[in-house]
Amino acid sequence: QERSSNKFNYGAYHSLEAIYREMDSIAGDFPKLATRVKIGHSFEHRPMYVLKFSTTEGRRRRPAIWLNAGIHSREWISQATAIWTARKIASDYGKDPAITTILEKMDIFLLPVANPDGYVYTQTRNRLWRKTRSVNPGSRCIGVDPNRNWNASFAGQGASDNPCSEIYHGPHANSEVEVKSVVDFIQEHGNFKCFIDLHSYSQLLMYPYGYTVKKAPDADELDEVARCAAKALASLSGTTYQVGPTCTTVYPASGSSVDWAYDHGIKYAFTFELRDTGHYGFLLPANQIIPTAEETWLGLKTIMEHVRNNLY
Amino acid sequence: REKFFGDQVFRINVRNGDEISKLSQLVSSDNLKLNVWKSPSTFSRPVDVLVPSVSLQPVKSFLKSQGLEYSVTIKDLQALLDNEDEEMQHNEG
Repeated sequence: QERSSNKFNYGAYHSLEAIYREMDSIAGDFPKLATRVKIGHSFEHRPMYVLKFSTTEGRRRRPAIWLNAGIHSREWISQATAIWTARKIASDYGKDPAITTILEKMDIFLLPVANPDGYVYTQTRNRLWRKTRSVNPGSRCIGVDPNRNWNASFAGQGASDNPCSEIYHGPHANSEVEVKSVVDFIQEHGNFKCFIDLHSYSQLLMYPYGYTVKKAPDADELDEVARCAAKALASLSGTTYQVGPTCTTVYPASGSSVDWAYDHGIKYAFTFELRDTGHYGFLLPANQIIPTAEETWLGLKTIMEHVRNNLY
Repeated sequence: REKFFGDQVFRINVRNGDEISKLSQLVSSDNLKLNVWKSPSTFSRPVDVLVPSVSLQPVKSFLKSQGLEYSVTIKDLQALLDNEDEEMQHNEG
């Protein structure tokens, strides 16, 4: 009775435990579609859970989509959007033809909190913490920027070798166990076709590359898909997004998740910078969670439908 | 828990590479304890910086002396955080 009454308030920010409980609840409410899978642990040994949405019994590695959120812990709207999206995928399957046909051909993996230690730290000690909480030997400064730690032009431009910097890339690629857990899972699976990373803020929809101004081989197609997605997103509340390659849309950034995915054969790789454009920044009020999640969903669906229609 | 009483977020408009390098010099100074929310980039995007209350005056003087335009997007960060916290406590209850 409790499950069907579902007390989780999607219009509010939640603790890590509450998010993990809700993931479990979604898996319990939709046992034939959703399973909560532990893919690894954080530096401080918190579990890293993804929700796997699959209409098969996992017999084989179907083409798959990875939805990543919360890699920068202070960007709370990304974790909140992700858990809302999880419930949306499950409850719309069998009702919304788009998501139904996507799930009939592909699996979706959703990681709402890619940086659990950082997220807990923002809720207990410093709301503006961005990085992981790993210890840097020889330095008093803690943490690595988990979106500079991937093996994509690692330690290149747009990252710092100073452990006290917010964009510190870490001692080596995948040094952060949170990053390595995702890399190992995706490489072991071997059949991901799409990787989408949710961040905030600025209202941008970007695609590779971040580590170079060089044009990605599929840039024209990715640009077209991103513009369609931004248009769909804007159709709900008029929220306008800028579209373009990371490096020239916001700033150079080496070692990012999306560049790594693209360079490892995951063609449809996108970064969302969600609301807003700076009025509240990372402190987006909770009353904007659901409007943000609902508009983002239209953009995500546009991308996922394109992937479904263009499997490679 | 870290408190941010009186801290403010400045939105600084940079128009060229020279202004970006001046700003990078400012944000990298250790003693001002600035926290960059949106980094300087060469794509004429505004730069958002969290300025601790103790650094407000020196930062304003620097921006003025360099002719850098800015606005204050968040006047009291702690007030926003208190709202958020209160709401979370209420919701957890």
